[in-house]
Amino acid sequence: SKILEANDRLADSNARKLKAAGVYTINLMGAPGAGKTSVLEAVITQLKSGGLRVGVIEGDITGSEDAQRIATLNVPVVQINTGGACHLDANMINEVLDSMPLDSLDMLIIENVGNLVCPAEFKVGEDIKLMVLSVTEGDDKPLKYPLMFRESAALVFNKIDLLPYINFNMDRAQKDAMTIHHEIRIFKTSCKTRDGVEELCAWLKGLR
Amino acid sequence: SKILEANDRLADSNARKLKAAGVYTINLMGAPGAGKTSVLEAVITQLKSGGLRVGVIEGDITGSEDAQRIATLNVPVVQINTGGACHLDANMINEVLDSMPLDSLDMLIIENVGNLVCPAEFKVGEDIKLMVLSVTEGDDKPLKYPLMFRESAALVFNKIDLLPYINFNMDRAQKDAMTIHHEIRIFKTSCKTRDGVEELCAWLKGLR
Ligand SMILES: Nc1nc2c(ncn2[C@@H]2O[C@H](COP(=O)(O)OP(=O)(O)OP(=O)(O)O)[C@@H](O)[C@H]2O)c(=O)[nH]1
Ligand SMILES: Nc1nc2c(ncn2[C@@H]2O[C@H](COP(=O)(O)OP(=O)(O)OP(=O)(O)O)[C@@H](O)[C@H]2O)c(=O)[nH]1
Ligand SMILES: [Mg+2]
Ligand SMILES: [Mg+2]
Repeated sequence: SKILEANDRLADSNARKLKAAGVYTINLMGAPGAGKTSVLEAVITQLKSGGLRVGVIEGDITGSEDAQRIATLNVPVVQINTGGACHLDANMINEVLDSMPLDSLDMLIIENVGNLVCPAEFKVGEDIKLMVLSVTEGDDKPLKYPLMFRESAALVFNKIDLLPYINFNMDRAQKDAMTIHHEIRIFKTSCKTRDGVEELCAWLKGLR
Repeated sequence: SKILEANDRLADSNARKLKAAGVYTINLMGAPGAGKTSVLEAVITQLKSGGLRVGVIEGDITGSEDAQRIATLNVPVVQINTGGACHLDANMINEVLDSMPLDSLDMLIIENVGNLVCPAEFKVGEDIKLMVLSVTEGDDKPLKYPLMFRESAALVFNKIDLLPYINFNMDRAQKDAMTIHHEIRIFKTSCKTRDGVEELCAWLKGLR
């Protein structure tokens, strides 16, 4: 479609700007409440202590709660309000890139709007997509919402501290995700107990 | 926009057809994995035993898992696959209405695609919208995704059996939902323990 073509061109221009500044960019996606901001909170402190300079762009329909949570970690963060759109697009990212100190960043993480569908269709200039799936959402999600699993380099099963209280078949969900996307990297985390956060951080550090 | 205007006209024509057949129609919405199908499973058995004749239209990106779950309850059900669209629209409903036995139904429940944003923008011919919010999604959702709360006649806080294991401020979430929509009806359910299912059924029965 014309919209996606125009978006892709602008995404490529964002990517060129980010590469020229030496910034590795991740498009973080997942359903509302999957734990995208919580995963960011869990990894940023650890990445910073390892010397990685991280910045964040927050995407939401409205409000700035997520950016305020990230701001307490003392990293550069900017909040985008889409005003109704259910996903970020390359134009929205293009408009705020100049307000980020790109020359003093190693990594930029863009938290997309909570939605398991449309964000996977719109490149914004990222190197990779990373998605979060809360185990409370159910083990049928890879088959029911396949696009984001297909597009993501890695999948974080989050809130694994809740597994004892729900019927979530991890084998089924993992198998289905890997059928949809053979090389998808899989992590399992709890932002409450910090289970799995080390492994995720080690992988993130190795991306640059 | 032209798209929404055309959609609304078709939604009104769906509504006329449903009213002529004496069918009360509910558009059931919520994020992926909020528990829309589980709430349906919990209420349909009870509504049926009360003599209410219920049919279901399932909306998903792909697959028929939800329709298969509902089919085990021995009620008329049809599965729509949107093929990528993140919401149902009036045209999709119009195309399947004739395959539902409308003259022998009292109530039609349309389960929309899991998404906390776009489904609230597209009327499909319903009398009311009913939304489900899992408490595992977080107490900030009304403020962050206000449209669906504004459009819904009632809000079901689901998975309340998980409250002891998470930080969910029910007062905050309820207050915010009611600030966004003063007359919203609020229910609290667990599809696991069946807490709150009676009250929800009583309200549903009273709608006709
Ligand atoms: N038990 C448990 N709760 C978690 C975990 N991670 C996040 N949560 C909770 O899940 C809810 C949503 O977390 P967020 O990090 O705000 O989710 P999000 O994906 O950023 O949500 P949106 O940006 O609104 O789409 C909050 O109540 C968190 O406290 C976890 O690992 N375990
Ligand atoms: N503990 C608990 N789990 C629940 C409850 N309701 C639903 N679940 C679980 O939540 C997951 C998702 O439930 P579904 O009913 O499939 O959710 P849905 O909103 O229909 O999901 P989609 O149609 O895929 O968007 C499943 O694993 C259910 O077993 C509840 O009240 N308590
Ligand atoms: Mg967030
Ligand atoms: Mg469902």
